[in-house]
Amino acid sequence: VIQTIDLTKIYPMGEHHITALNRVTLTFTRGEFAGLVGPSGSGKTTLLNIVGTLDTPTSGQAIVMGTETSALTSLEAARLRRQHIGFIFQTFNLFPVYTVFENVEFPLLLLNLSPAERRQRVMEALDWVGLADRARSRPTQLSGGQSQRVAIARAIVKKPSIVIADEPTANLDAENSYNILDIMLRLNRELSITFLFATHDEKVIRYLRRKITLFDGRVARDELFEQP
Amino acid sequence: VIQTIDLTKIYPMGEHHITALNRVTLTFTRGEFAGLVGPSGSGKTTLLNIVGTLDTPTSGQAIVMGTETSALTSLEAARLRRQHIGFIFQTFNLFPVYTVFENVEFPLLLLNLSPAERRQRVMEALDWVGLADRARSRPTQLSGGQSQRVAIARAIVKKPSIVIADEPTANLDAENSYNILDIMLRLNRELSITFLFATHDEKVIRYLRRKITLFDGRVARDELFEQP
Ligand SMILES: Nc1ncnc2c1ncn2[C@@H]1O[C@H](COP(=O)(O)OP(=O)(O)OP(=O)(O)O)[C@@H](O)[C@H]1O
Ligand SMILES: Nc1ncnc2c1ncn2[C@@H]1O[C@H](COP(=O)(O)OP(=O)(O)OP(=O)(O)O)[C@@H](O)[C@H]1O
Ligand SMILES: [Mg+2]
Ligand SMILES: [Mg+2]
Repeated sequence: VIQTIDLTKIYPMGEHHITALNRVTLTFTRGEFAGLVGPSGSGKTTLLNIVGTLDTPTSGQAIVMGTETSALTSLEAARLRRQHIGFIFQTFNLFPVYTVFENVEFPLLLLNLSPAERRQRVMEALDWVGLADRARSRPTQLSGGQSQRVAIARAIVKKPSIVIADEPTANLDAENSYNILDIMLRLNRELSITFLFATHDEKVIRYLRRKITLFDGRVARDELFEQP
Repeated sequence: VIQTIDLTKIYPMGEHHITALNRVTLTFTRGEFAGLVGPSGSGKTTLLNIVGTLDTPTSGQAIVMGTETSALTSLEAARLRRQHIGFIFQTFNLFPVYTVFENVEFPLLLLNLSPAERRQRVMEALDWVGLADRARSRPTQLSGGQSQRVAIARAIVKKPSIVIADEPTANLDAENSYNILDIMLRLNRELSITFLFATHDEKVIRYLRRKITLFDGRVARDELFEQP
């Protein structure tokens, strides 16, 4: 469902350059529950952005849902994302002018649903993250962890084929973290939604069935784990 | 060095209101290494913002370095902060137009230092957080954890009397987290700098000599720990 071949990303920086990704070759099949770990600056966000079609490689290929992404126009990439990908950003990226409800409803506006159906799904997603009572608030009225939970609800509300989650528990306490991981695991098992995380959180790492360690833009390790 | 008396913060929200802090009474002495823990939305950031003079209470008092903060004009509050407080924000709040070097140099501009002295201190702080080689980069060219480390360097570069750190390790891997905690502990022991954290991170919690648990805007627990 996601494949990268010799994926490389280089940022020019004056006389030097930064090699954020260095010939990364990985394959993810449908229904995986995988995560990228590694030091700060090792390339996790860069890799997630490229397989999420939000960024393009310097060289190499990213193939998502059978489509070679560098061949896409930005309009086609947006359409691929809208249909298949839910993205939780490391910096949340909520719309500050809209309410929590409207932020979470946004991905559903392009599907053929009645307002009542949309409302039911938004409230279900907000229930999952424990924020149904804040539906009318705006992002500036939320704590860090509440904002992160709204970003999570928005990414999973349309139950997309692929959820890309960049450090989704960074600002969450343990109870909220485990609650959200349980919900994500259930979506993964019941609907075969593929989850790809970047994380520093041991609590998340314990849930992963596959753990890929990045170091200096390269794959240093790729391990599989049995989960009960 | 910090004292709160019946500190209360209420946000009006249509027909309801949110009581972010509910009669919080706490005293912090010079040289403490203390942290606030508690669920997402329990009031940690609100309390740090008020004792950091970035926000005012609805009722009750906050007394910082002997000054009752609600009596301050916003100009006087800014002066108190500049002189005595270093702040690490939950959302970093770096200046995107300036370089990493300039961001970290900013708190030093108001002290009587030569450019050479400022440069020496900025590079020392960047060394502490492992980013001396990125001095010329801008925040948009940094990873999440690199941005967080610049925010940390900026808060400690002038070795202020009080450092307020709102989830300073949220986006950091273990090695960077321990490195930064060791540096903060050393500043605390050598210079009696008072540290007040908000955190969900067990790695940080293990370093604290005092752990205050917030729940629903109230102090639920206040515990002291021996540290080797
Ligand atoms: N401007 C505002 N208007 C309304 N409610 C607010 C506003 N700012 C904060 N709140 C609410 O106050 C409560 C406490 O928020 P605070 O940011 O202090 O929590 P926190 O303990 O730092 O949480 P986290 O661990 O998620 O960062 C939350 O319920 C939050 O939604
Ligand atoms: N626009 C850019 N220009 C230059 N360098 C960049 C740019 N964007 C990212 N980088 C660099 O690429 C490297 C990888 O960044 P990336 O954000 O992928 O790291 P990460 O593994 O997600 O780190 P973290 O755990 O801190 O979030 C870092 O060294 C970063 O500074
Ligand atoms: Mg990242
Ligand atoms: Mg907070």
